[in-house]
Amino acid sequence: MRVISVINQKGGCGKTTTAINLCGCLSQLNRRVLLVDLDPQGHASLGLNLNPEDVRCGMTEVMTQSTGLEEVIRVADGTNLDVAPANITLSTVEQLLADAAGKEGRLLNKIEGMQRNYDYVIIDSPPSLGILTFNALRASDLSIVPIDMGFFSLHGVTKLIEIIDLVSRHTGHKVQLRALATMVSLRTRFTREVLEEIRQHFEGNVFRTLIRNNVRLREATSHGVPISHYDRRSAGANDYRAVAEEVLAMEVSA
Amino acid sequence: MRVISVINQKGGCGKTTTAINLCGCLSQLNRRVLLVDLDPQGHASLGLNLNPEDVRCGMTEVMTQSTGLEEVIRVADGTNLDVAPANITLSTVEQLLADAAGKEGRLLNKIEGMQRNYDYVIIDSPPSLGILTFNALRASDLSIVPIDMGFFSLHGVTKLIEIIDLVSRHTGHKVQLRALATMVSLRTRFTREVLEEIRQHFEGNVFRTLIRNNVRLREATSHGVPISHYDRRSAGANDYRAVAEEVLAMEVSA
Ligand SMILES: Nc1ncnc2c1ncn2[C@@H]1O[C@H](COP(=O)(O)OP(=O)(O)OP(=O)(O)O)[C@@H](O)[C@H]1O
Ligand SMILES: Nc1ncnc2c1ncn2[C@@H]1O[C@H](COP(=O)(O)OP(=O)(O)OP(=O)(O)O)[C@@H](O)[C@H]1O
Ligand SMILES: [Mg+2]
Ligand SMILES: [Mg+2]
Repeated sequence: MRVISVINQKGGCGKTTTAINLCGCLSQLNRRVLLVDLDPQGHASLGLNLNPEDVRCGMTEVMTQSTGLEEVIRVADGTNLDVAPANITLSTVEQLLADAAGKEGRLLNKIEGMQRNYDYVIIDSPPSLGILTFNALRASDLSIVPIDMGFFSLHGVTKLIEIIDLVSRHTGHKVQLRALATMVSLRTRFTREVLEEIRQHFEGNVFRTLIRNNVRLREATSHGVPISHYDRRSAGANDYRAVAEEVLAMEVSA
Repeated sequence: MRVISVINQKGGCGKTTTAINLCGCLSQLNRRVLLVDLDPQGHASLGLNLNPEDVRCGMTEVMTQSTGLEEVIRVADGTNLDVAPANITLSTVEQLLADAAGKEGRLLNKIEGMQRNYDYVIIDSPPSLGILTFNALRASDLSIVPIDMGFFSLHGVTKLIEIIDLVSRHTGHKVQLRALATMVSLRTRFTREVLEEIRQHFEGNVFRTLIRNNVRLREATSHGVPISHYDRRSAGANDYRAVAEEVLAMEVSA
C-alpha cells in the first residue's frame, strides 16, 4: 500500500484537483484507491459530490478520537473511489491536539491500523504548514508538490523543502518529494522560467508530465466527478492519466 | 480614511494580487495608501519587495502587543506605497489571542489609533476564516471578495456571506461587500455561468470590471512592484486601474 500526500502551503496551486484526479485515474487503471480529505474546507470531498456539511463523522473524529478510518469511509457515487471526508470542524484539530504527544503521527497510526487494503491512499491537505499538513507528510511515502506558474508558489517551495528536511531529520522518516507543474500555459516565457527554477529546486525530482490549463478540470469539480469520469478525452484527463502512469512506474523502482 | 479588506477563504483566488495592485493604482491616482499585510505567508509584503524573513517587528507585534502601526510601516521602494509587513510569526496570533477579550477588534483599534492620515488602508488576508480574517472584516468599511472562475471559489462564497452576516448582527458593524471576478478568460461558457452565479449571490454588488487572466500580473510580483509600476499599458494594469476608479466612485456615494 503506497501513501501519497499532496502538499503545498500556497493557496490554489492545484492540490485538490491533483488529489481528486490522481485518484480517478488510478482507479480507472484498476487500483483500489482511498482519498483522505485533510482540509477543513473539504474541497476534495465536495469535488467528489460529498458535501462537507453532511459529514457527521469524518476525519475530525479520526484525528482526535478512537474512530477508525473504515468507520468514516464513503463511496463517491459514479466512481468506485473510497473517500474519508472532511468538514469545517477539522480546523479545531490544531487546538485539540495542541498538547498531545505524538500528534504528528495520528494519521499514520490510523492508516496502519486499517484492516482494509488499498493499493493507494491519497491525502489532500490545506494551504497551511500546520498539524494537518505535518500528519499528511508523516504518513506518506511520497509527497507530490503541485506548483502553479506564479512567483508566490515558487517562493513558498523553498520554505516547504526546508521544513520537510527538518521533519525528516527530526523523525527519521524520509519522505520522497516530487514536484508537479500545474495550470501551465506553455506559450509564455515567464512559464518556461518558472519551470526551469522548479527543476533546479527539486534537482530533477519533477514529474515529466505538465498539467495544462484546461477548463474541463474546473467543470468536472462542479459536476462532482474526477476528470477521468467527466471527459476522458480532454487535455486534463490525458495529463492526469500520464501522472498516474508515472506514479505506477515509481512502484517498480521503489 | 477608507479601510478596505480583501477577503476570501479560498486559496489562490487573487487576494494578494488585488491588494497590491489596488494600492499601486490608487497611489498613482494620488491617494495616500497603506497596505496592511495580515497573511502569515507575507505575500503582499513579498510582492512589494519586502522579504517577510527580514521583518523583525511587523503585524504580529501590532496584533499582540502595544506596538503601533506607525512603528512597523515601511516604504515599498520604487513606489510611494506604505506597507505594514507580515511574517510567519503571524500564524501564532490565533493562539496568542485565544482568550483575549475583544480580540476581533485589535486591528480596528490600531488603525483608529494611528496619527498618520491615509486616504486608503488596504488589508490583505489569508485563505482561512480565523481571527486574522475577522480582524480584517471588523476593521473595514468595504470588503472586496475576489472570486476566481472555479467551483470551489463559488461554493465558499455562500459560507463567507453567511459568516459576514453573522458577524455584523453580532457586532452591529455593517461591512459593505463587493465581489471582484478574477483570472477571467471570457471565452468559455463555464466562465459565463460562474459570473452569472456571482451576480446572483451578491445581488449585483459586483465590480463591473473583470480582472482578465494576464501573465504580466505574475511577472510584476516576481519583480516586487505593482502592475501599475511594472507595465502600465498591460491588460492587468488597465483592469486594476478600472477597479481603482470604481472604488473612488464609491467615495462619492458613501
Ligand atoms: N490545470 C487546471 N486547469 C484549469 N483549472 C484548474 C487547473 N487546476 C486547478 N484548476 C482550478 O483552479 C482552482 C484552484 O485549484 P485547487 O482548488 O485544486 O487548488 P488547491 O491548491 O487545492 O487550493 P486550496 O489551497 O484552496 O486548497 C480550482 O477552481 C480548480 O478547479
Ligand atoms: N488575473 C491574473 N492573471 C494571471 N495570474 C494571476 C492573476 N491574478 C492572480 N494571478 C496569479 O495567481 C496566483 C494566485 O494569486 P494570489 O496569490 O494573488 O491569490 P491569493 O488569493 O492571495 O492566494 P492565497 O490564498 O495563497 O493568499 C499568483 O501567482 C498570482 O500572481
Ligand atoms: Mg484544496
Ligand atoms: Mg495571498
